[in-house]
Amino acid sequence: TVGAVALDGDGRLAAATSTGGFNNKPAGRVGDTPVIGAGTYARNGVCAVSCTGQGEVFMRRVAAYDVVARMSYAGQTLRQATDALVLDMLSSHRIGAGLVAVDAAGNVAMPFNTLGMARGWIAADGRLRVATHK
Amino acid sequence: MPSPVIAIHGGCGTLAADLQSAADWAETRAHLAAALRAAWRILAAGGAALDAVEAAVVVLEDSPHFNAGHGAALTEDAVHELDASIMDGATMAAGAVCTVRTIRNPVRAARAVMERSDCVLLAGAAADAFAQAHGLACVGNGYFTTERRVQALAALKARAARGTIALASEAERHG
Repeated sequence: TVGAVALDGDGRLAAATSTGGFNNKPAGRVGDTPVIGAGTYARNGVCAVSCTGQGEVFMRRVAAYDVVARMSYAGQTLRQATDALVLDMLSSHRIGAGLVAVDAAGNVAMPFNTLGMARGWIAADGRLRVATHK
Repeated sequence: MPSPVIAIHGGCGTLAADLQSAADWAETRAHLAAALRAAWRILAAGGAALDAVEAAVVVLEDSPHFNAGHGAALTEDAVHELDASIMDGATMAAGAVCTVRTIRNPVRAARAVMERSDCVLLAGAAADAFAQAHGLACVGNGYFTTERRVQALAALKARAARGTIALASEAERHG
């Protein structure tokens, strides 16, 4: 699975995700990636989220939207909301999970509970960074 | 107004070092950087976040190193069924496709669904036909196949035949 989140100079937020699913998956199986609110979500003024991991749990937990809800209704920061989702909630299901998210102020969060996640970001300083492991 | 930002992922998992050669790891990182640059060119020129995320995902779909587009995992029937979505936080518009088999860049089809249909999600052969009707690049299903995925499927099926699939690693299961 691959994904991207962005904040532009006019303050607009967007998210996109794309996947092949998983090795040997049943024909017709669909995971969280194409389900808005599960694998992908964006709301101006709050944040944009793109998820990766075992999709069934992300769907049942409406994971991408959960980040937006935690920030909108519980006043959590991006970091608090994404860590709670990935490191607490999804980890309790004992599944591999990760996401990238950016909020309206340009803060970036990229938590994952596996040994690695291929990821990259360019923030306000304009510096390009790429990483694969912790 | 805030400074632009782009962040991307290429999937999470064991990312075991022995799963790829050093050259493959280097190319994986190079393709991540290329995806960031494709998005940054848009953002730095005052472009929209929506265009930036689409551009970044297209680069990753075209890379053989990620489980999306070219390089995607194989189903139990040894074919590719791909899923993608996109969402514009400014308008709350969204588009998605699932179980498509012939769309070279599924994220572009997701955007077409968002902008040129009344739907949010289109599925299967109808989504493939929608993409073709809207002039998106279409390919044979084999375009998405890489040797690495063929071997991964064969390894998991061999485990199933031996009755040891429960011992399969995360990497074997998900790739």
